[in-house]
Amino acid sequence: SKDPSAKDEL
Amino acid sequence: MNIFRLAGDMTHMFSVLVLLLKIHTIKSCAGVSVKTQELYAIVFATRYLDIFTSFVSIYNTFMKLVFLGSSFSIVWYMRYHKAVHRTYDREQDTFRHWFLVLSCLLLALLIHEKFTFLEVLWTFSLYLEAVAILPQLVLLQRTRNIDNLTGQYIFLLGGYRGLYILNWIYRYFTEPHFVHWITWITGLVQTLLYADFFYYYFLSWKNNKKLN
Repeated sequence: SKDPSAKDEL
Repeated sequence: MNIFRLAGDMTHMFSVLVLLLKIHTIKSCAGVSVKTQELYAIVFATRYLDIFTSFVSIYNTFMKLVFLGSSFSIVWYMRYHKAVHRTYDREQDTFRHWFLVLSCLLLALLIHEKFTFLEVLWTFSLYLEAVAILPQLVLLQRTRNIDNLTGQYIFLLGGYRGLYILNWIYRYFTEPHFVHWITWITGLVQTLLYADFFYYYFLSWKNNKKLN
C-alpha cells in the first residue's frame, strides 16, 4: 500500500 | 488518476511539445527565455530523481522521461544548435534566474515534509517550478509582443496548473488523508503568476488583435 506522501503525481 | 490530473498532464506534455516543435521546425527560439527552460530542466531533474528507484506506473515513468527529454532538448537547441542559438535574444533575456535557484534551495532546506536528500530536492523542485516562468514573463513584457506559438506555450502551461488545482480539490474530497500543503501552496502561487498573462491573452483573443 502506498504511503500517503507517495509521489504519484508528476 | 482522475480526469483533471490526466488532462493536466496531457496539457503539460503538449505545452513542451509545442515549444520543442516550434524550435525544431522553424529553427528559431525568438521570444523564448532559455532561463525559464533551464529552470524547468532543473525542476524535472530534481523531481524525478526517484525515476529508477520507485516505480509508480508505466504512465508515470513514461511521462517523466518525456518531460526530462523535452526540457533538456529545448535547452540544448537554444544553447548549442547554431541556427537556433542565433535567434536567441540574449540582450533581453537577462533575468538573474540563479538567484531563484538559490532561494528555492534555501527555502527547501527550511520548509519540507521530511529532511532527507530526495525529499528536500523534491520540495526544491516544487518551489522552483512555481517561479520558473518568471524569466519568460519578464522577457514577454520586454519584447512587448509574442508570436502565437510562444503564447500557446504559456497558455497551455497555465492550463496544466489550473487543471492540477482541480485535481487536488477532487482528491481532497475523494481520498482520506490526501493533504499536501507544500504542493498545494506552491501550485497555487504558480497558477496565480499566470493570472495576468491569461488576462492579456484573453483580451487579445477577444479583440482579435496581436497580443502585446
